[in-house]
Amino acid sequence: PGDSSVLREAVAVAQHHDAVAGTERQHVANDYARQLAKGWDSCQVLVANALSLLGDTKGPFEFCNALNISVCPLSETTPHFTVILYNPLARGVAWPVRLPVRGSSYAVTDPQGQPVVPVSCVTQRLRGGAGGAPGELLFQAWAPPLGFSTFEVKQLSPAAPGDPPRWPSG
Amino acid sequence: DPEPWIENEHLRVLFDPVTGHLREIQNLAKGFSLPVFQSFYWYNASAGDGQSPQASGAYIFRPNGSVPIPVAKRAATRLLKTPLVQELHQNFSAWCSQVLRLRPGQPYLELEWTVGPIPVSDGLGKEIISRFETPLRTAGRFYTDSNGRQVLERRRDYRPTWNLSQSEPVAGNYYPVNTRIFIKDQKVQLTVLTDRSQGGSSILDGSLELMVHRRLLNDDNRGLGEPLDEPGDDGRGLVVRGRHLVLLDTAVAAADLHRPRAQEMVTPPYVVLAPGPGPHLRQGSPG
Repeated sequence: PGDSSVLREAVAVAQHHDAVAGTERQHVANDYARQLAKGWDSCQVLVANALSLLGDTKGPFEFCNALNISVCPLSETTPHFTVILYNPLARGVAWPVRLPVRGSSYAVTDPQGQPVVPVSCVTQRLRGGAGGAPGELLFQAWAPPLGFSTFEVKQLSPAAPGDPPRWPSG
Repeated sequence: DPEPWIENEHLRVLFDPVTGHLREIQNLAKGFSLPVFQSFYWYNASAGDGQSPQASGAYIFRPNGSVPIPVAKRAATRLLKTPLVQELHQNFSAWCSQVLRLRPGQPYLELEWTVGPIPVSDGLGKEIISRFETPLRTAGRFYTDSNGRQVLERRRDYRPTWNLSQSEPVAGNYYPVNTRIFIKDQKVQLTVLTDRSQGGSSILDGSLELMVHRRLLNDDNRGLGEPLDEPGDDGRGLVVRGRHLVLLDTAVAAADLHRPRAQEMVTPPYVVLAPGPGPHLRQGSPG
């Protein structure tokens, strides 16, 4: 069962001026982070349950919390996956999706089953990201107001030769 | 590249071919441009001095001088252009880099900065800023938001509600920035959106700056009893990555641009992945 009260409690505790201003001792800051992370995890179970209900599926969902350093185990290792974009705003948005991948070319289809073009694969070498994948997949997604869009991604060709797998450092 | 640049249908961004710094932003839709220089600097955190024993610490920002030190005089750069993104990678030092990005359809320049671990082996605490410099005649005025809502005019070395005798020429002009800071003249406005709360100011006319990271070596004597020296998991110091969105528009139209962008910055769409064909949820519609 997912539970949003864990995060609500953690955010309530973090209303303390120390948490807001960063004037707490290090071990206290670490504990605020620990509580928030636990709350985050518990909310992700809640979101996964909601997605299962909406999609009549029990499929596992993966939340890639480290996309800002190009780490996402599912997109790095799976040749066929789905990207679900949830839009919390009250207006439709177009949104760039950028995922670490191992293949060198991919096909992306939009919620209507149409191909999304263009799709770009760029080498991650430029980024020096912490992820293990040699490249990044880019495509333009969109989502309706307060709604979801699902984009299906299929690898068309394996990693470009000579791209050694790079394991996350640290 | 003799004249490195990136562009999309809204903006063209030029870089200095020698130093790799941002040099100019052109608003293609409205046909005007603004020379904009941006780089990273650090204030030397005070450990207390003859004027006051007050050190820079978790509660207190007190640089020991008004002129920040450049992280580097130039950046090693790489250019990447694809149909979906044009970006210039800048490497200022082992602990300071940035990617400047333009994507089709996005009327702003994205700066993704990565700072840390801040070296302190020289025994100096450091407060890292990203500073933008332009020729705008701002007469000491700049604007910062309050909790993402009301924007207040700030004026250097001045307070609207009492006669300020300024004792800290830098720290005394820093204000909280939760979502945006901007400078403008009668015609043009340069706005920078933040993805988290930061300290910000305009220490020189035509410039604005945001503090992105700090690492200090002294307690500031406010009861904490330890310096703000976050070691991070590996004990070498925290590495922080964040984003600034830079918007250049006419002063009259600027709010139309920064308000929706700031909403997207605070509550962006959220990606969830599923293996295989995944669930068929209530379908989205283009746009």
